Order: sequence, then C-alpha cells, then structure tokens
Amino acid sequence: MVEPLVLVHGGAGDIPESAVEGKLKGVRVSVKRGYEVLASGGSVVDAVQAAVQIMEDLPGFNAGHGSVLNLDGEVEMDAIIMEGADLKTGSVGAIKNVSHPVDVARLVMENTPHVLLVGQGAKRFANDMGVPDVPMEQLVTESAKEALESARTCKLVTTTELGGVG
Amino acid sequence: TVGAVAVDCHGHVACATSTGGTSGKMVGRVGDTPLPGCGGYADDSVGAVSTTGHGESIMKFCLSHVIINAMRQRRTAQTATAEGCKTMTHRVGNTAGAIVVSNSGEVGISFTSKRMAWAYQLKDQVYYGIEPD
Repeated sequence: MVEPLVLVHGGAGDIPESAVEGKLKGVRVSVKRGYEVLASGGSVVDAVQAAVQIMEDLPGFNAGHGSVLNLDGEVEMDAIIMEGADLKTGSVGAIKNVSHPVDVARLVMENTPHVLLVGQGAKRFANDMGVPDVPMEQLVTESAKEALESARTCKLVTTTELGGVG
Repeated sequence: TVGAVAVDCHGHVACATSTGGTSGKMVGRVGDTPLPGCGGYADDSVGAVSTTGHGESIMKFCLSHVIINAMRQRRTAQTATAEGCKTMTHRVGNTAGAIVVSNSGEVGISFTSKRMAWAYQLKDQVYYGIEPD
C-alpha cells in the first residue's frame, strides 16, 4: 500500500520578499484541503481539484481571482486536469469569466470526447454545464493592473520574448 | 500558476494546473498549462507532474513528459524533476519549476527560478518551502 500524499505549488518566478509569507500560507491551506478530500474518501482527481480551487480563490496567486492581464487588460485563463488511471484529460485555454477554470477542465474531461476547449467555446460549454459567469472585475486585482502597466513599458508586443515568470 | 499532484493508497495519481498566464500576453495566447505533457501529466504506471514557469519554453521542451520519461528510465522523482527543469533552462532558456509524485509516493520538487512556493502533506505532517534547496 502507498502512503497517500498531496503536493502543491503556487508558481515559480521572481517572487518578491513581500509576497513570500502569503504564498507559503496559501500553499499550506491548499494542500491541507486537498489532503482532507483524499483522506475522507475522495479520489486523487477530487483532491487535486480541491487544492487548486483554493489557490484560484486567493488573489495572491496567478490563477482564477488573482490572474494577470492580457494586453487588453482582460483575464484569460488556462487549466488542465488529468487522471493517471486511464490518461483521461480535460483542459481549457483562454477562458474568461469563470472563478475556477480547473472545474471547467474537469467538466471537459468527464462530459466531452475532447481534451481541450478554448476561448468562447470553452466559456459556452462551461455555461451550458451550469458554471455561472463571473464579472471580469471580480477576477482583476490591483497588483495585476500594476503588473500589466509594467509589462507594457517593456514593449512586449515588439519582441518575441516574454517575462520569465509563470 | 498553481498546481497539484496526488497519489492514493492504491498508487493512483492525478494532476491539475491552473493559470492566468503571463502579464501583457497577446489576446488569445495559450500557454503550456492546458497542454498534456507540458503543463501537467499523470500516468499511474509512473506518476504525476504539474509545472510552472515560462510557458513557451515549457511547451517547446514538453517538460512534464520529459520528467515522466526520465522516471520511466528509473530516475528518482527528485532527480528527474531537477534534471528536467535544469535541462529545459539550459536548452531553451528561461526558468521553470515542477512538482512530482510517483506511483509509490516519492516526491520531486525543483525549480530554476528564484523561488517557487510548494507544500505537501504526508499523514498529519505538512512540509513546505519557497527557496532553492
């Protein structure tokens, strides 16, 4: 028998000292939630989904409600979920106006013959599956606006290089 | 980017990764996260991976699948994770991080960026960190 385990990350990059404590607190809350789900009889898929949902709700992480902004100042999110037993996979790309892209990825995995849905199609599918719309403003944080201004000054449009953080 | 991997008592594994992408990205840009073998991969015969970092580099290198393949070649989870991230940075440039759990419960955590927040729970104990090594 294997000892059950849940492991999470909150993103790699040039994390400033001022953000360290918040990130560490967030990953601890996330992993405890994921482990709780697993220990109470949930599947490994339930566990990873629950852990990621927690971080999607925390504005200190670049996902869900803390997502960074594209050049139009909008939030477009990507997510994947995958089950090792039979390689079942679901994912979404450039989806807007949802709180938990990981939930939509799971819906793609369990309710479509496809692996990846993107953009408007992904959002329409999410709405059809009962996922409510979330106004863009609820996903946008002040720090994301500041990061976009900083990125714009780097003239990213005229280069093929992106910032080095995820 | 955020991510999670898990293994249960039967050795079943899963992964999930979610992201807002990179600040100032072009409209319609999709990164590595939703692509199997890049932003994540899970196979009960080996283990599960979730990655983070420079999306375009991870996509070109297929970081998750590289790590899984190294574990298939009998690398430990930690060695496969560290080698995968370092090789990607060396070959493609830019930085990345990854978390891995094998189907036997081995853990791999590594990153070539300045920092990456991580945590794992085993029984009642939570381990966590953010600095290299």
